[in-house]
Amino acid sequence: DFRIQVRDYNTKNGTIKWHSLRRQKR
Amino acid sequence: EWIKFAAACREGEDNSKRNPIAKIHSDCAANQQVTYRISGVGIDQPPYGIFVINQKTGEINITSIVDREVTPFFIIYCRALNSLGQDLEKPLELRVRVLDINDNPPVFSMSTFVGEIEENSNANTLVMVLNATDADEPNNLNSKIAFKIIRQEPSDSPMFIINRYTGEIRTMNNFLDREQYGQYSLAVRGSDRDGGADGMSAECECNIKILDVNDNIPYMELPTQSISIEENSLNSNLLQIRVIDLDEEFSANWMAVIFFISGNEGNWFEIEMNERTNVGTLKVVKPLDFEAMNNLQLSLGVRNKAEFHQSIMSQYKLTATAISVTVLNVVEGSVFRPGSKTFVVNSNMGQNYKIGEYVAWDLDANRPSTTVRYVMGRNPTDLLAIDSKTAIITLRNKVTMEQYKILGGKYQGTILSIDDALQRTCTGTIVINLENGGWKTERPNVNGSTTSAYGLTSGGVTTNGYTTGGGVGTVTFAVGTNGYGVGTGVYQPLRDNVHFGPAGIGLLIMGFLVLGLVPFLLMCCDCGGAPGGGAAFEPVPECSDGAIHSWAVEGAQADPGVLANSAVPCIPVTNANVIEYVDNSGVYTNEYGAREMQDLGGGERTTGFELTDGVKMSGGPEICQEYPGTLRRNSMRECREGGLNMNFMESYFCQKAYAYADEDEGRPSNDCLLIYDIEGAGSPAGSVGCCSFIGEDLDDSFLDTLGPKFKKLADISLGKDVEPFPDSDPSWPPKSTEPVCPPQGTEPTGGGHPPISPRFGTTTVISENTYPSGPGVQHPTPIPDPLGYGNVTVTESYTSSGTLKPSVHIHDNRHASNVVVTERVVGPISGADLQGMLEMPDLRDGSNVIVTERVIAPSSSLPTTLTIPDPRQSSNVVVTERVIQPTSGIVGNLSMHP
Repeated sequence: DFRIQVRDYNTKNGTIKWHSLRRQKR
Repeated sequence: EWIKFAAACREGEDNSKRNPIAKIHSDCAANQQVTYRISGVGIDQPPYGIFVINQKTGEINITSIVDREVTPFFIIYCRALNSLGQDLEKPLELRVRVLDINDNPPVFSMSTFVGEIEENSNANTLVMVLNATDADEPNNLNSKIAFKIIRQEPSDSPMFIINRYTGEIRTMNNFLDREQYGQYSLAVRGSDRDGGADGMSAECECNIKILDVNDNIPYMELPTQSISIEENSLNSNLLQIRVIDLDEEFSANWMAVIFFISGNEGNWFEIEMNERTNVGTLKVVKPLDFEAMNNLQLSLGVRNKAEFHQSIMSQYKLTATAISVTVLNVVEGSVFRPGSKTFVVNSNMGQNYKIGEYVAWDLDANRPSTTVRYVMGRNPTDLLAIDSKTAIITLRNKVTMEQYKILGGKYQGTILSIDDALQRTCTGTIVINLENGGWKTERPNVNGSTTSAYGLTSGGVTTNGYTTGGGVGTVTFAVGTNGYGVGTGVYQPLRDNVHFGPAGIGLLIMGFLVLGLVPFLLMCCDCGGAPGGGAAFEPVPECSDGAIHSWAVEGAQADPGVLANSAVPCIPVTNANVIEYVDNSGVYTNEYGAREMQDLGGGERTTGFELTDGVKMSGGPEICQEYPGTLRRNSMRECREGGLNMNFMESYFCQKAYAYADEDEGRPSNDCLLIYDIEGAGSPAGSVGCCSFIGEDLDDSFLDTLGPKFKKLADISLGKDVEPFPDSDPSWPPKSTEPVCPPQGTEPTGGGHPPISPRFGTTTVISENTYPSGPGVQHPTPIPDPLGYGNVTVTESYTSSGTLKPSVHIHDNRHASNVVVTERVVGPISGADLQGMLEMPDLRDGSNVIVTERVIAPSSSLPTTLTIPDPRQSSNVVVTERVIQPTSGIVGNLSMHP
């Protein structure tokens, strides 16, 4: 598997969370 | 097309504190060394070095401040390489979006806009359109410019409105009056962030010239209403009539035309207009006759050269201005009427034969003159005699052949009537036709006279100083025969030339005499010469009527007491053509609609947002209903024609997607947007729809969590074959307009017909959100059927817990002009009862779309009722979203029962 994770800046307790890519289909 | 919104950075600030912004990982790293590489714009293409990657860990850092206006987004191509530099994976793309900040103010295309508009234009008439641009992100609040008139000169009352979105300047009312103000200057401010306080602004100036229309009725100003003029005279400046008109000087709206309504039947008068001064000069161009009419009433009217404007057309009434003209009598004396008279003489008529009479006519008394005496004037061959009192003309002698030959068969002489009291003379012409035959050749009996033989008089009447005035004298010479000389003044007896034959000598001398005398006599014949020269040669005029007229040019007798023109039309001081009431409460009150959108790309994200397109529904002052009357109607029409802003919707959901992407996983973001815009305003032809999904990259299972209705729509959107909904109501339209609400919790109509496209010109927006729910979820709240008929109604409420089944109510939309989808998701609220708190307007007359989305969440400030305004009068899109979360502190009228 080859994936990209982006950082979530909105975590309230300062922990770093990573999200896999979301996508939007149009 | 898959669009990925994976990472974001904000322009104009240091994003390095957020590093690493992303990381890539390959499972191949578990059993071999993997080198991660990135490339693309901002990496190995200009601008270089914005992003860097840790080749070993795969962490991607941002290193520089970026400018969205330069690079709106970056695509980072990510690769995983083995130790040989070979790709271990198929490259991935990481999209980094640069979030916009409001770092660009609006810029007007011109510093001063110039326009013009006719006065009296209807309210809401387009004057000009202002144009400004903002370099910030399109379809973003940062670039959304709101225009506002901040100043008007003159500032008496606001006369213009501006459409805050389009920059169209229109008239606020129909009271523009060039005669009051010929030009207006406006200062207009354009502010981004939709005019918000945090926006950036720019200003421009607008100069609006007010064009003239013929909306003022002219009127005349007379120095006097009574004038007099002598009979028989002409006058080139009898009266000056000034015309007052308030319209633009020297224009056709100002120039007047004065015309005769009555009184000038004899065409005695003319009026000449001076277009520089708007003064008319009354002239007498044909002499008046006192004896025929000694007083007349001139009736004058005035209008403009140009047609009256329609605004005053009905007000104009032809108003007559009277001028009394007195004709003054002038002693005219006697004249011969007609000016000549013809008689016939034959050879049978002897001496003293009365051939007729030729009486002068007394013009003042209008009868044969009794005050003149008559004398013969020119009397060729001394043929005639006239009785000085009776004017009876007689033959002196029987006409001889010689006379007949001299006269050539036709006698033409003159008689004079002499008025000793008036010292006037008038001339009449006598013509006698001598009928051929029977003339005798005997020598006529010559009475002793001043002339010899058959001499003749040449203008031979000395008037003894009587004024003859300007007439044209008749000078006639007859050539004598048989040795009879002719002469007047210089007379040469023929007997001095005895050596020549009498006829030859006579002819010779006569020739010289004629040659010498003619120029001399012509010089002496000064028509209208100075009177009083008793011995001067004064020819008698031989005008047709024999009168000697003195055509003087005299000025009008000015009446010092200038009379006011009582017939001046009433000119309104102000334009009283008030046709509608307009609220002038402010200049900046022209917003036809308003939109508000939470900028979800920013740091201050909220979970609720409101989008209003067209009519803003509640609370705020920026609604179309601001203006009554015409303005309001126009505004509403404009709202109605606004249509669906696809760009805005697109941006809206993109940002929404982005917002959800950054949120916790605790909230699955299953958004479905299906937009039908069939040939609507601004719709691309043939567009079918648009469906947006937010979900895991490789997981479309979220579709399964959709309600059947949205799943159906999603299937349509994805191009899957769907089974049509059965025609559940073939007898459409129903006789009853009562809504049909199936029992709660019933299964949707399986395999129902697809959402048939509404009729042309309609727009449908369906929005759905699902949220996690807990135990105790309230059953869906029944919603009154918003449509009576002619529409499609899909009402669905469900929860993603799967324990509740949505209720679906579908109308046949074959006759639809609206599609309304209302969906509610009631979160884990215990004891909530929304019955009665939700109101849905009747949309049967509208062509609208309402998307209502609610999430019940904890809140302590619930409104007492949730009301959806009645959009029947508009055709807009309303998306309302509220977040209400479970709370124990719900107050007010919202009662939630278990």
